[in-house]
Amino acid sequence: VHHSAMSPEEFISRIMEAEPPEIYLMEDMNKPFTESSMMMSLTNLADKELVLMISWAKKIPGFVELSLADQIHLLKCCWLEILMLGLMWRSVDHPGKLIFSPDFKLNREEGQCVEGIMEIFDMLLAATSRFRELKLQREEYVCLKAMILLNSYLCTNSPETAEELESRNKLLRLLDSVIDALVWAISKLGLTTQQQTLRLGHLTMLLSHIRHVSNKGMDHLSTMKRKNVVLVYDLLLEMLDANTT
Amino acid sequence: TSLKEKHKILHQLLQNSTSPVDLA
Repeated sequence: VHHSAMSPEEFISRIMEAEPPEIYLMEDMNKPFTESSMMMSLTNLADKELVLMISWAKKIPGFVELSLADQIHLLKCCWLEILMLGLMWRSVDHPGKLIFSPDFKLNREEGQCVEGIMEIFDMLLAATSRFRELKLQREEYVCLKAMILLNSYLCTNSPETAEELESRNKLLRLLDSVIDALVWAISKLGLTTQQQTLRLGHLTMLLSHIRHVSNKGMDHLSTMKRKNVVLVYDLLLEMLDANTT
Repeated sequence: TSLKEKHKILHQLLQNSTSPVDLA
């Protein structure tokens, strides 16, 4: 069934099924962390998650119908935002902690060992607290994640060729489906019409904070790489270079 | 540099029908 013919319920069901499995860092933690060991753990985990993220994106109804260039651009623009929203979701029931994976959980204070990361940890914890206040639901979370992916590149390019225009139109229709799905998910919560409108506004406004933290995180990772604190390789290197060149 | 060359791994993962979990 094409996504345009799916009910919001079916669409959400498909993106719930696309959710990546829980991922483990599977490293022996030598605490206390050094600046280098913490950065290596964070980047190793990110690299593993990125591979699963590509698989997740391909399972979002309609994503693989976009041009390959659009698929690449969308992923390279939003990958850190997606990782951060996933982190917030895992951490939402653990105030003051960041649950990077079931075997890699950090307190705010543990960020002290990496220069400049406390500021980012605090932003991540603040956004997570906001999701906690809003009692974010799983259905809403999966819609927001798909929205981040599909919205990431919208204001960066303007289509020129017929193929680009076709892909852009498909992308806009796909965003419509995701917005419909989020509206439907909110409508199931037993709120008044006004409360539903406000909730939609509050949830989508949080996306601008996530973009902001992601930009900060990208700058931080680039600095750590430049100073040789951390060795960045494979897919993560490709994504990082894409954002810094 | 073409998009394909600049994003070799990403391009491969997007085009590959093999589960990325296997590649990881």
